[in-house]
Amino acid sequence: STIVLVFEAPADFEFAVQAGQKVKVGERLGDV
Amino acid sequence: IISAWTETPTKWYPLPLAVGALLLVAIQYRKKAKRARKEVEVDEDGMEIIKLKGPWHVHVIGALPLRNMSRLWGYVNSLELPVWFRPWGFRLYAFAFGCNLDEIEHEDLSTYPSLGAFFYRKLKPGVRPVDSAVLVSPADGTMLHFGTIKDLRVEQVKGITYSLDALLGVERPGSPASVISTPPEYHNRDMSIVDDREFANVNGIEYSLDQLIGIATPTSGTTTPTTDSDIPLQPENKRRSASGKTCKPGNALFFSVIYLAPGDYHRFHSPTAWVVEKRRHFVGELYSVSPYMAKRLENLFVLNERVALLGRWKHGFFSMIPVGATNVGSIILNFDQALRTNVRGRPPPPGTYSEAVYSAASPILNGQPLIAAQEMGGFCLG
Repeated sequence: STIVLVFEAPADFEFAVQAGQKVKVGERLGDV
Repeated sequence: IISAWTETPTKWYPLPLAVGALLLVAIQYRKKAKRARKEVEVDEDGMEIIKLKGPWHVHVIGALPLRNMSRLWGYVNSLELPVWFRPWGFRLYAFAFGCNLDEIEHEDLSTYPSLGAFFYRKLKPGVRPVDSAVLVSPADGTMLHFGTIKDLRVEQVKGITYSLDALLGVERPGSPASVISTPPEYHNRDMSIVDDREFANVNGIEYSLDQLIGIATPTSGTTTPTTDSDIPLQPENKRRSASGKTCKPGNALFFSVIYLAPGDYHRFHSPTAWVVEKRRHFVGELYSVSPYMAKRLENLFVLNERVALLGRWKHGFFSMIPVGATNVGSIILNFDQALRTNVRGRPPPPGTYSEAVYSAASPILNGQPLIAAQEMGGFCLG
């Protein structure tokens, strides 16, 4: 199964993860 | 070797004509196939026609009765297991798929009656601390891909894209949407005004609307007003933009894809504080969504059965799309008991969906408010 997020954010929004990285519920994905 | 390299005479001779012709045909075929993969076919309304594209083994998989297999898989895994077998069986499963048994709610494995129940296990309170960032992970899994959306195309893997409109569905003016009654624990009618600020009660915790979504919508139920200075998401075809809204100046559209492997905790949580205004249920196929298939099957995420949850957060449009797969075709939403996925029957053409709105959950917020990391639902076997 997969979860896709699509969202609008300020252009300076940055993801705090790398492709292929393991993530867990509540972990930081990105911030402005 | 040196003498063979230097002393062997080079003898040139012409290839047979048939070999040359075959080579040319093969090169031409590859070029044509590559062009066909990049071309987007559209219907009379200008909408992309979604169909199975990929190498031959993808077409073989596509010919299998995946939906029936998924429901059979779900039925088999809902069968009650003998109590003596459960701890052994679930420990073996946990070992094979890397589940951490220290963090599950019920340490006594014999309390899970079936593999399906174990698969949909809950975690102990507090084992997943919530970061203070504006966007947190909605699930345990692997971040497959992320980035910005350009020209309303979302990148599935490098070089392969699919249409955002196809993923989220386009607005259908005049088509009726059912109003969903949420369970009592999700009701959000406890609005109060303290010091000129409105407060909302979400599951017993009080939040100001500023905290919750940054803005409050009018009680009339209209959508967030946009200004003349807003930048259209799709200038040439604004009417059919997926979100039905515009992107604020200085904003951009982003996407991320998280893959949940079979051993992962399979409930999903809210990735931020937002309001879910509507859901669109797309009944589709149930291909595997493993990274192997994502690299080979184009339009995978718009062919599969999925539930697109559309709403808003403090920066504008926000959506979350749980996508089903062969082994986990059932998607559950805690606040939407009317939703039924992976039911018997032939799926309608790709792109068609049934829509429901959550305006009854909170008349002031015009949708279902959720806070970061709040449990929303999950994926079940079959």
